[in-house]
Formats: sequence, structure tokens, C-alpha cells
Amino acid sequence: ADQEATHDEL
Amino acid sequence: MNAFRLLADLTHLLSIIILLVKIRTTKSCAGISLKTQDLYVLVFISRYLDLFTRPLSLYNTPFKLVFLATSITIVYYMRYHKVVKQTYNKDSDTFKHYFLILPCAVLAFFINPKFTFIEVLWSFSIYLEAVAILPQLVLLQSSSNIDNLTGNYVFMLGAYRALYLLNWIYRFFAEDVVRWIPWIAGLVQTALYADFFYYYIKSWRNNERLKLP
Repeated sequence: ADQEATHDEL
Repeated sequence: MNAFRLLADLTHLLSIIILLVKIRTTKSCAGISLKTQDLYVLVFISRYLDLFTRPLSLYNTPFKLVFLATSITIVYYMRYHKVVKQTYNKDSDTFKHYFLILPCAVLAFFINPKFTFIEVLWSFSIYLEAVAILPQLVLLQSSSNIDNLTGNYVFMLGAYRALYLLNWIYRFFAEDVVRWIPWIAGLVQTALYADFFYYYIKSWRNNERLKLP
């Protein structure tokens, strides 16, 4: 599981 | 994208529409906390700065613009509209919401995905959103009679983040995505609505007026 910093949620 | 996420965003949008309808049709913001609305403007501004830095998204970008525009409009109405601002319960909207901002900022400074300006502000907005409803809930407790639109507004607002929790559970199992910051903040945010949900559903089932102790 990755803690991606890109925010694809609102 | 999954059904929980779509339903969550639509519920969030619906809550804002309900509030705008209430203010525009009744020309009144009685029972609405201006402090909570101020905090939401801060939440959206600090969260959606990436509108300028990241590629636009067909789904997210319109939502971000609508959330920013509506939250600013609501604060404008409550502060400057000559009729609406008279109906603001200034003396009961007493929560010291500035005390919420600093701890969220400090927490964001230390706990964030990446120590960059955008990410720290994004974390700040996630933490602030979790507690932004407090002034509104406190105001409801002191309100003698809560009008239906206000009750529905707060319910939808709480329901949207609860749906996001389902979305995160789905994404954890389906896409193996882990996001501790919004997860924990979202849990705290939804937990704050727990007693409101209880009294709201009770009043809805007994078909009686919503009343918080």
C-alpha cells in the first residue's frame, strides 16, 4: 500500500 | 472512482445546495453558524490550491470550483447581505473557532505526506475540516427550534464524510490505497456527528421536531 501524495479526492 | 465516492461528493454538494436554498428562500441564516462557514472557506482555499499547480480533472475541478464559490457566497450572504445578516444568531454563535485553527496548523506542520507548502496546507485543511462543524453543533444545542433545512444540511454534511469512509475501505481492499491522514481525520469528523445523527434519526422516526440536549 502506498501513501501517495497526489490527491485525487476532494 | 467508485459509487461510495460519487455518492459522497453528491451528498456534500446537496448539503451546500440545501443551505443556499434555505438562505435564499427564507432570507434567513438563523441557526447557521457563521464560524463554521468561515472555517469551510478556509478548508477549501487551503485544500484546493492545487487547482493552479496540478493538471485539471474533469470531475474534481468543477467540484472544487463549486465548493469554493458556494462557501464564499454563503459567508458573503451571512456577513453583508442586508436582510440575511440581521438574522444571524451572533450572540449564540460563541464557539472560539480561532482556537481550532492553530492546533490544526501545528499538527499539519509536523504530520503531512510531504513537507512542502501545498502538502502542509492540504493536511491543515484535512484536520480543520474534521473540527469545522463544532461551532455549528454548539449553536444547534442552544437553538430552541431547529428548522428542517438546517437539520438536513447538518445531516448531509455528516453523511458525506461517512460515505468517504466507505470509499476508503473500498479503495483499501480494491486498490490497495492507504491514506492515514484523511482516514483518521475523517473518522474523528464523523464521530463528532454521532450524537447529532442519533437525535436527527430519532426525531425523523418519531416525526417530531429535532431537539439537541
